[in-house]
Amino acid sequence: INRTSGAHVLKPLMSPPSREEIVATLLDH
Amino acid sequence: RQDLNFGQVVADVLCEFLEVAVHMILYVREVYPIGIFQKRKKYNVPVQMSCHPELNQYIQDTLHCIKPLIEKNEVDRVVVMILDKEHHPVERFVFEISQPPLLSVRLNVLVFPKLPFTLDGVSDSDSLLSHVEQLLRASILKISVCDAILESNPPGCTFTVLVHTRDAATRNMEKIQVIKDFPWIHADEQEVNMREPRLIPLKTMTSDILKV
Repeated sequence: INRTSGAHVLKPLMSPPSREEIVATLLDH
Repeated sequence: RQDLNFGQVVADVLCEFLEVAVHMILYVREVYPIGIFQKRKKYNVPVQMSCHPELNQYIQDTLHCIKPLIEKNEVDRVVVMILDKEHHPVERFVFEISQPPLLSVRLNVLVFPKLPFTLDGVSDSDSLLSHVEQLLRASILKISVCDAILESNPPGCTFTVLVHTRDAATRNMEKIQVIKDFPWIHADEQEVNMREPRLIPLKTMTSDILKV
């Protein structure tokens, strides 16, 4: 399962909203 | 016949499945509060989908970018990685993707969806699509109960999606950057691998059009 090195792997630069951000949005509503 | 890009159809089916799978993983593994999830029906089973616009957009953008690579059979696997507060990987959901050898043979069945008919009146394409739906349903159900065999993750986890490409990622960088404000970067080695991972196979789907 670890056979692919980092050289073959892409990821989005941006992170998804954090749990805290989402909780804050919920509280706002 | 020439207008339909079969790779596109497979990528559509797969990305739709991955979208549901990502939502289910985030729900089951409690990455986000359960209050942001709503019960929906997909593949004829109940699923939990987020109703948080920002999170949904993030998941959609991610999959929208991956789709062109899947269409060209350039994705080896898609990984939903759960990270702890310090951004260390704690859990990975790995979707290994390959095109089955029958793909080219089956082309015509989907292009002419109602032909040929079998004796009981069900076309080959109907049974093919029904078979695919059954497999997708079974996989979603497996994800929905996977917490029973997994340990709890630490509080405050987040997630990321990794795309393992068949060729070096640099070659695919342009193809994946299809949304202007959603840039992609190479993942670092420590983000990809985990120390002493334990592997739990969840489900294998093998059909004439996709193998996951």
